[in-house]
Amino acid sequence: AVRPLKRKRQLNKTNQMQHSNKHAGVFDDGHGSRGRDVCRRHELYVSFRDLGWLDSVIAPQGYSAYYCAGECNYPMNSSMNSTNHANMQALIHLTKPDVVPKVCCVPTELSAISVLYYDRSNNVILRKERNMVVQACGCH
Amino acid sequence: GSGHRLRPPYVFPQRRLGIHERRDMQREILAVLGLPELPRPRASPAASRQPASAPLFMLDLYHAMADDDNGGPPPPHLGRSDLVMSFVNMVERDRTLDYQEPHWKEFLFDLTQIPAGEAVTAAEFRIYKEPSTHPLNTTLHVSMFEVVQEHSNRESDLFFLDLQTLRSGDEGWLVLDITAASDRWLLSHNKDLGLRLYVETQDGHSMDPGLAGLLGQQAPRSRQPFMVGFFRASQSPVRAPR
Repeated sequence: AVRPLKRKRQLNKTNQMQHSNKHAGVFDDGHGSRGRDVCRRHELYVSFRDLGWLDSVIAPQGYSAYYCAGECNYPMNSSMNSTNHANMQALIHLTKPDVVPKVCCVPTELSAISVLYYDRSNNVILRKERNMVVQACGCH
Repeated sequence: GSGHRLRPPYVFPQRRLGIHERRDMQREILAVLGLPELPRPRASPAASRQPASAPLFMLDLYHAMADDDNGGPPPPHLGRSDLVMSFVNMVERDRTLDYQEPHWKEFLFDLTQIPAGEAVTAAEFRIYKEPSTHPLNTTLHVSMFEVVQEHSNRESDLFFLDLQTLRSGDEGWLVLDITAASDRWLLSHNKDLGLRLYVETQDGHSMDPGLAGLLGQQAPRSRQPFMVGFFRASQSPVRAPR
């Protein structure tokens, strides 16, 4: 529970809380500091040609195997697409790191891919797989 | 809290996968993509071979599906389907000029590759029609039936599927709706699907489908008849991880 502050201290605290650097010595800000990357989408392409599948796979030529990686540390900015719950969990994790896990960098928006290929009887198959390609990442 | 220490950035352990591990990973990727097994190398087509009709049609569907994913208008049937399969008929039988009426053309399809648990949303039979001049400028009625049961001593039991009316001079792909046959083919999974096509003139006379301009297996590869089935998975299969 947050202890209610005295009025004078509250005013001072309000003025002092305008700058996040005020908390640098207490909280781990994680905004790309110390060389760490914030939660974001990373691009990776898997080529079906390199796998030798193009004899049977007509289209596409490969798969966009995007993935999410990076830090989700408090305080999180708007680019991290964090929910209110994630913000709260990140804050509580700082106080109870052994009990409350860190917020995860995960896909928040996924799209489908379609694959066109020959089956073992040389029938042509078109298959749509939903939730396959990461479009956006966020801290959840 | 207290005791905040600098946590080193997590570094994924990197090592080369062995040959068997790579093959296992490829099988896992294939399973997630819904592909049955590692693709076998296919004989590369001769340079003079035309692209076949079914792959051409399926490639158009693939692009239409990709446009749908990008926010375009959903094409017919694709909006409700996760899986589309095309089939080229393996056997074609004709009852034409050498026999008494009615004349017909029959196509047999092997449907054993349809995966279990797929619900049919639509099915079509596509056959190319060239302009016909015999008879000239007349109306033709093309009807499609499913061969339910063959008999040695009498006509086969047939189930009506679709009727299309066109002009003898028309040219292009004729699409017949055979969705009604899907209930039966899912029940008799190990049997071939037989489709029989009749052509009648306006005055009710049976006509050889070939003379009406309908092309069979002897047509150029890009104009051979084929069947298309649209499916939707009944439920997501649970995959046990290796």
